[in-house]
Amino acid sequence: YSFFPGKPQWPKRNRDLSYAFVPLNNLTEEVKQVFARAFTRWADVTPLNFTRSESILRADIVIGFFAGDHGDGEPFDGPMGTLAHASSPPTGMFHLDGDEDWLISGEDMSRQILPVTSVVDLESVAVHEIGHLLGLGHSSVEDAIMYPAISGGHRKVELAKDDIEGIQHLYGDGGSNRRSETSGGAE
Amino acid sequence: TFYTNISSIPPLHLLNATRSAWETFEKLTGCHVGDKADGLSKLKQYFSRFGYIPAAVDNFTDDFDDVLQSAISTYQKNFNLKVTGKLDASTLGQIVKPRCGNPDMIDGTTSEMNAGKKFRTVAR
Repeated sequence: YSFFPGKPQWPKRNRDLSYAFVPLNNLTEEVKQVFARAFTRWADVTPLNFTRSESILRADIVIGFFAGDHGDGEPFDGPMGTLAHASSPPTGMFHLDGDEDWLISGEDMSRQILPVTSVVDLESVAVHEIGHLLGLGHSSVEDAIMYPAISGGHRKVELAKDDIEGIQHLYGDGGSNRRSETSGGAE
Repeated sequence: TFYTNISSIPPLHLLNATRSAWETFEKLTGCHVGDKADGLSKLKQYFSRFGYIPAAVDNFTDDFDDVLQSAISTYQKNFNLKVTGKLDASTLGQIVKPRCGNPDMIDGTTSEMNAGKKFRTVAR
């Protein structure tokens, strides 16, 4: 696992984080639930909590879908290619490429290769980018959520050991009621 | 577009993916240092985007030079590929995969993925 330079993280006084969606996207409740599930995966192994807010002005994290050049100096590149990007703490910027075809899978499947390679599993990308929002960099462990690439049709949403060790290095494990350090991730 | 299950996904030709930005790189298979090939400048932009080429280097030519060879070797280390410094099929197969837009390296030098780690081999 790796971190951003200087190992930025959310301050101890701010471990109950709020997130909001850019209203312009008019996302359905079904899409928003995908992000809620993705946040829960990180909350399960840390002392962090995530709550949805309706105000992007007050939220710690703002999530939006944008196409092409969207003003942050990192333009998206059309279908496939770069899928999304997110900033390190405490900026809370999470952008996804509006030119992608996104698949909303059922929550029961944690790892799967679908027979279609032309759509991208939304929850897999969301879990990865939330890792960046919390302070993790990329990992060379192919099984890890923080591995930089994912093929169309692949679904990988359960945190691997590498991800859990990295995030608990930053925030601890949140106490016995949370999933312990040893569990998690397909062995 | 959001598809809520596999059966709702239209045939491939109706989807966006057929126009992936990086498919063109596959024609560079087999290139190595000393070659000149149309499209190498775009591949250098790719490596610069993900931090494998220092920001100070910005005149991207179609020459397969040392800067590109070094970027490829570091990329191969980070993605657990055989480190050849060449554009072999497995390396290009990895390059064209969709990915996160965040960089892997900082300015071509600093990484905490494989390329930045000193592997400690412990005699057991």
